[in-house]
Amino acid sequence: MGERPLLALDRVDLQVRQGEWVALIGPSGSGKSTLLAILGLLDRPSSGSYLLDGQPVEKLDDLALARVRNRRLGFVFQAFNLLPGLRADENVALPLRYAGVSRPERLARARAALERVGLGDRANHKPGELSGGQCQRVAVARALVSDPAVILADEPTGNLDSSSGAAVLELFRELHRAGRTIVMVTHDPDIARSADRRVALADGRVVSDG
Amino acid sequence: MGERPLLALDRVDLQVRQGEWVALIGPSGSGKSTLLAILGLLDRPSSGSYLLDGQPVEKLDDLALARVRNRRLGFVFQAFNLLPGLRADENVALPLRYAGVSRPERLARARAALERVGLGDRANHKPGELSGGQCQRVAVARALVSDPAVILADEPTGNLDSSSGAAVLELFRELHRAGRTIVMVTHDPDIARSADRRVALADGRVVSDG
Ligand SMILES: Nc1ncnc2c1ncn2[C@@H]1O[C@H](COP(=O)(O)OP(=O)(O)OP(=O)(O)O)[C@@H](O)[C@H]1O
Ligand SMILES: Nc1ncnc2c1ncn2[C@@H]1O[C@H](COP(=O)(O)OP(=O)(O)OP(=O)(O)O)[C@@H](O)[C@H]1O
Ligand SMILES: [Mg+2]
Ligand SMILES: [Mg+2]
Repeated sequence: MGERPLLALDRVDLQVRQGEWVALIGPSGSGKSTLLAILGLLDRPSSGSYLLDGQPVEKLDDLALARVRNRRLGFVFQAFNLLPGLRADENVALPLRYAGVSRPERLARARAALERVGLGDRANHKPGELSGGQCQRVAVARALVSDPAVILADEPTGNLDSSSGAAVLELFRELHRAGRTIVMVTHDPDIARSADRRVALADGRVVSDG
Repeated sequence: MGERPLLALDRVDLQVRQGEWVALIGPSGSGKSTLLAILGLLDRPSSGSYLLDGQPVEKLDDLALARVRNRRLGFVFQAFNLLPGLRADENVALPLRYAGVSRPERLARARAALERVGLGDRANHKPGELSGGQCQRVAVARALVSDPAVILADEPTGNLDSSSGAAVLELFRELHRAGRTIVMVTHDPDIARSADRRVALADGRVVSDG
């Protein structure tokens, strides 16, 4: 290994307007998940700044960050990150706990979200009792259950067949029509085509945007 | 939930000849990973039988099963299943430990396998220091390092961009030309087209084969 540190992102300069749908594309290892984690307040950049709704996030402490994250953002992780000990509906309901919603109401909303991704009949299965694509859809449902203004999705259809993938894409289109902001990492050119704009990364740099 | 048990697989009857490349396709939740786990001796069917190289596997105890698995099979897991505490080369070298190969030789072969999936320069990264697609390629390298006669791959390109995905597909083509047997679950129609034959599942049943 050389002495130069590895730059997962290199002088990335990006603006996303409210209501815009951006597809983030690029080769494996090009920095997409790293960028999405910064946008999702899950990671702090080693240099540079990030304004979310005009507010510089560097000024926020971890507690304030968590509050903004919970209120404004929904995140679909590339590896799903479901809690193995909780059922699907409990996993999906998690973001609503911090919002102070009662448990029966949380589970009702979670099951409605699971219905929308075709998993109404799997609500009481745990992740170990679900297929890979079903886990992915639970992760999508969890990101949407609190009806966030901004949705950050890392490869939301990577484990889905064309028909479940199309259903998830249709769900995102609906959210987009309702005015939500979407930043979606995808390797699928058809999915990238549905977005308003495609930002391409290579070796941590933005190489095209349009 | 009704009283009828859920059948992940339902009267599946399948023959795979030596050297054949089968693509296993079908909707999310249709039973593909369950079938692959049975073929990979990672799961026993609740009824029915499985002959591997003409030998009924029900007769083998867990130790004998592990030995056959290690000698004859390479498995790419849908969720990769890498050990987070080990580096990429150590993860890839694991199947060679049971084969009694010395440590320097194991690591040399592991690094060669990582080179073949484009990760020669990531050999000493741990899974937490790798992107999703890089983890997937480490899982592919691990399945191939012992040069197994049969390769079982569950969605080996689900997290890869078109260029890394094409490179992995080319690797499988090479193995196929060298006479290896491949059963590959995939959601990608292009990948399914490269196989000799496509077996489609729906609700646990084989619905087409050809
Ligand atoms: N331990 C379990 N208990 C109950 N149901 C299970 C369990 N494990 C899996 N299932 C169910 O078995 C069915 C088949 O699962 P499997 O993982 O084989 O599907 P798959 O075809 O690989 O799907 P995908 O394309 O989404 O990966 C799914 O509907 C799943 O919910
Ligand atoms: N903790 C770490 N230490 C060192 N390098 C890291 C670490 N985490 C990630 N990397 C490297 O940073 C680069 C960017 O990773 P990132 O996960 O953002 O890529 P990606 O574009 O999402 O890739 P993929 O499409 O495969 O998911 C990769 O080359 C990876 O090896
Ligand atoms: Mg990624
Ligand atoms: Mg599966």
